[in-house]
Amino acid sequence: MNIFRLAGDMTHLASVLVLLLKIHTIKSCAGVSLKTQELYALVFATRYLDIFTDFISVYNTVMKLIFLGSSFSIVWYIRRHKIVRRSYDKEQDTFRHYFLVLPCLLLALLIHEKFTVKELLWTFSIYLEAVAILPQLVLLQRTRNIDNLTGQYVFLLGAYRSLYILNWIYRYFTERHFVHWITWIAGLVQTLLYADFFYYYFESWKNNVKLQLPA
Amino acid sequence: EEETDVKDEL
Repeated sequence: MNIFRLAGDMTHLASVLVLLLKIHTIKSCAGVSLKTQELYALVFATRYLDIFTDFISVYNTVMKLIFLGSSFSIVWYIRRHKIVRRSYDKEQDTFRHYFLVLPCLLLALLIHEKFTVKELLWTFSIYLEAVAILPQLVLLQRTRNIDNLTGQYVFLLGAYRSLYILNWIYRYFTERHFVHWITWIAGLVQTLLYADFFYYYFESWKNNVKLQLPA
Repeated sequence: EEETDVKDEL
């Protein structure tokens, strides 16, 4: 475990906790895309099947359980909680799941390391994670009015992706640990999706004004 | 072929 990986995992954890805390304490999911949250739940459910087959470390297992638990809780809150669900803006969150899920499924069937169920699901989850933030970014751009917590959530997620790339570079040089090129490409694509958001996030932070994305 | 991609990340 290197510092980039640890910092990446911690920002990832913080992003999820920020979102859960926001929803739980202010009982509102305004500005949060249910589509993105459902896609993340699907990402974790397909990727972490290995908790049943492989043991890596207690840290690894605990983190996987947290990500699974938190993503499904968030979906539950938005769909089922009687107060939270009222704040969900269904009209604005119109991105279609299958628009992202189907291409990722096809891509996983075409480009993968090994043709096994577990490996295909893992590859699918890598592709899907790369694009799962899109409904959230579209929603932010549409509503423009971004509250602090939602802004921080997206910022922390972007930070997590950037730190993972540094982690791969570090691991390559120190451990000769090769991350498969599928992971590299998906990771880079995912990080680039945040570039635009980062730009406006830092601008608003520098100028000390409320974060607003251009329409 | 050596095992290069151990999936120990999250």
